[in-house]
Amino acid sequence: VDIPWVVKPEERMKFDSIFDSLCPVGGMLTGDKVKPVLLNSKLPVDILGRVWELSDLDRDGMLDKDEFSVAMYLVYRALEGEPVPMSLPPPLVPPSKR
Amino acid sequence: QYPAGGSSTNPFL
Repeated sequence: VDIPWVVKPEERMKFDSIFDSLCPVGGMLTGDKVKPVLLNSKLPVDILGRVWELSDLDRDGMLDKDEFSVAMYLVYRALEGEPVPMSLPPPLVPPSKR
Repeated sequence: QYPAGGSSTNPFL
C-alpha cells in the first residue's frame, strides 16, 4: 500500500490531458476510442493487446483515467525498449485499485 | 496466449 505509483505526477498530467482530449463518457474511454491512440505508437498489435489486458484492471472493456495512465505508461516504456511485463507489477497498480 | 477471461473486452484481439 505504501509503494508509490510508478506513474509520476508530471506523466499523469500528460496522460490525463490525452485522456480528456478523447472525450471520455462518464469518466471512461471505450476500447474503440483508445485503440487508435495505442496503434499510433506503431507497436505490434500483440504487444498492444497485452498492454490492454494489463491496463483494463476490471475487464469491463473500458479504461478510466487511472487505467489509461497504466496503458500509456506501458506504451511509452515499450517505445523506450523496455519489455511489456506479462503481469502488472504492484508498483504499476493504481493506488485506487489496490 | 492471454490471461483468462477470453477477452471480448480487448479491442486488440
